[in-house]
Amino acid sequence: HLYNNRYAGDKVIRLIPQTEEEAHALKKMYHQLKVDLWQPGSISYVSEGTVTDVHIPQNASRTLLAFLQEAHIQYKILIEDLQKALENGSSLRTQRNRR
Amino acid sequence: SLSDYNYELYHSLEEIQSWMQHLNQTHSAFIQVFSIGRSYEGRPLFILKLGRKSRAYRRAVWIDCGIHAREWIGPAFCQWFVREALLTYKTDPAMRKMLNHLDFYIMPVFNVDGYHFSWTHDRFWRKTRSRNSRFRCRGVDANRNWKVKWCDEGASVHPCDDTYCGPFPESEPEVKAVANFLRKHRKHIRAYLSFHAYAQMLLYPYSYKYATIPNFSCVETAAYKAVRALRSVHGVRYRYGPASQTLYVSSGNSMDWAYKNGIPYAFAFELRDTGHFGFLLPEMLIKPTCTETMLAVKNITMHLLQKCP
Repeated sequence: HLYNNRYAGDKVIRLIPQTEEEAHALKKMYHQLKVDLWQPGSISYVSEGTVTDVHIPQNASRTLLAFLQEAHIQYKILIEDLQKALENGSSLRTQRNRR
Repeated sequence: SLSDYNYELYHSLEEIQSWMQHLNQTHSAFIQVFSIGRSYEGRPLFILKLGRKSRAYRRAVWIDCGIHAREWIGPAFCQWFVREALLTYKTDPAMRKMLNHLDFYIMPVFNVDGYHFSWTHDRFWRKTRSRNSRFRCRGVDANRNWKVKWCDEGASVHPCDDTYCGPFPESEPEVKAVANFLRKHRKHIRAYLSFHAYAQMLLYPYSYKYATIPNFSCVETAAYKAVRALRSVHGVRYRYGPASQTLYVSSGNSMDWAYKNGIPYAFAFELRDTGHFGFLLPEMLIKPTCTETMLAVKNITMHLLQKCP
């Protein structure tokens, strides 16, 4: 596996906070979980209506998803398993060369 | 040969640098490869000068890709641009005119250390790889390190953040090297184009403030025509406008710096997609992405050549 399979189980989740309260809660959670923010470029940009895409490791995704469900914050899972997405997007030749 | 290199795959830094050196040897009538400095980890910063060789004074266009390491479609497009330019010089009147009248300075991989690191360790690395003596975190956001409202809104003072602006402007040797080059050649560089991902946008200044640039008319028209041309290829929609309004406010970025330093037409592309694959744009989408972007870049270049002062 590429990158020693480190991204197995990682997810990319899209959230669009509908209120400033939701945005504030998300920002706090992002800081706590030290998420990898795909967009926007910085947590400081997150506000009401901002499209945020976060890459979250497998062990933290349960915490985040539980929080989102409890707070009734809508979300969409863009990438269910980042390792699979990574390997599906590369040709076999590229993967072989890189390994 | 051009046909042996697969432009529909992502390539490692070493492969890209070998490709550049190969073109330097085989297409010397159009290409000259040289280094403008060294990265933090000591790698050469190669530029590819593309254009029909001439001693006459010519205007130039600067193109850079890969300021952010994980945005691999950027370097893929830079390579595609060079290939298309060489392949279509004889058959495409617009390309022939561009290469006869302009020099293109192309930096296929701006953030060479970060790009290499994203290939070998962390696919989603964004910053450079410089070290910080006081913190364990490495790297500076190379698009927050320019001296234009440096480290203001949209940048972070903390070294562990992905938008860390650095200890001071142009602290990163990569940024310093490019800034020095652009300063030296600013009198004949007419356009600055920087390629990022992902958002499907064509942006122009300002990014650091909400204000209209003085030459808005020509810039806006060029952007409109470019996204219209881009959409004509595969129907993909790009938004366009000032970066501060279309994307978000960010200070210390290269596009604003280029504009402030006298390059009148500065643009930043955010290439495909809008989040379905994000940074993991599959290799099978390199061709359609690059084909449509190529048309947009040609449009911008021709518009600036013919219609703008």
